[in-house]
Amino acid sequence: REDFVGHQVLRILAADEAQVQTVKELEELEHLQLDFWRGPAQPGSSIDVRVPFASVQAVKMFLESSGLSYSIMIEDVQALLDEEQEQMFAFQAR
Amino acid sequence: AANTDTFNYETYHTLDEIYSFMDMLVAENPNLVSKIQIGKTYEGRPIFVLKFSTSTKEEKRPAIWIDTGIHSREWVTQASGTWFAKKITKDYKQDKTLTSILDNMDIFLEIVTNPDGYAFTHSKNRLWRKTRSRNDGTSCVGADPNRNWDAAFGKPGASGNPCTETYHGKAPNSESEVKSIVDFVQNHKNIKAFISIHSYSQLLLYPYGYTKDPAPDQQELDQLAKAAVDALSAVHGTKYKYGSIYTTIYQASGNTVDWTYGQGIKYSYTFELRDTGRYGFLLPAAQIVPTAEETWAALMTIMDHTHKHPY
Repeated sequence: REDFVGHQVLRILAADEAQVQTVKELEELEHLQLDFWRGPAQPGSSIDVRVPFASVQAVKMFLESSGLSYSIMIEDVQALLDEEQEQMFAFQAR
Repeated sequence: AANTDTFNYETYHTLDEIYSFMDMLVAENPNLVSKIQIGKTYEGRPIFVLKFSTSTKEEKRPAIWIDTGIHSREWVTQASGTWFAKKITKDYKQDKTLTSILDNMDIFLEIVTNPDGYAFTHSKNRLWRKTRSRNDGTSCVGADPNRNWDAAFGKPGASGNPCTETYHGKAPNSESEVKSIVDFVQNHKNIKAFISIHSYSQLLLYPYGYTKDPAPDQQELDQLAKAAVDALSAVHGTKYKYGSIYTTIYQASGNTVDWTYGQGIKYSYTFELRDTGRYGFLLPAAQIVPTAEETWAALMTIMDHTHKHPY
């Protein structure tokens, strides 16, 4: 089973069309293995992206150097998945 | 669960559990519910649709199609679909509006639209979105079944790279999960509303996704979307946006409802259920029933309008 330890979901805010384009460039960097949960759309709409642990620093540096603001939406994806599994096991046991 | 009353709607279930639930529902409601196999997945799993019909004749009455879970990781959609199925059987003969709809129309509900992907999310990768078909010349697996329809296929808003999440597949309908629905819809010829349910981000969307041009029925679709969103928000206060796919989120070519609209199904809608981002695709199970309840209010609005506005 694939684990997602250290994967974070970042919420990026692209203020204008140029910043939307910058995120689209990020989307094309395949080696980062990003998983866009909500892709870049219009300026002002939020963009959610799951970032593997190995790419977290590189992505944050990219965003900061591009002047893009972001927040951490999910700190550790695996922690949420573990909670989900525990709930399912608990219901099965019940 | 021994029956669909004791089935736990407040947790997520495996594919086998959902398929068992469907069998129980059919057995408990033989005069209302039947199960149809519309095809097989790439990995050979059966693709089932529940048919809710009060007709005793072999006829193709005007019908409403609802599907959940074409993107396998969007677990709240399959869970909501299960709840909808039970809700229909509970409310028939109790709720006037639903009874009137079912006395005149059939409802088709595909609870697990991407069974291979869904099974994969339970066994190997919880965040898998696509189908599980092999792509020649690459180790990357699957296509996005919501980019695989014959509606501006391969145009901007889909990816030609098999390793991306929005890969459109090698040709329109190349994914058996899509082709099965296409064949079913084209053979039926009398589907009047088609509602495809996704998560997350709380949106109710209508065509088009591939172009910013308004659909010919844009005004009516927009008004109905507003009414549906109002009904949804009245249940738990959840806020939704609505509009065309292109103008509300982003360009998406080859998507489901652009194809259904192109087939003449005027009331073609797609939902994005809860949440707004705190949990993404990992919505806590405690939110399944509230999500299903509010979505049902919106579905009823669309179904009732479809019933009352024949075309």
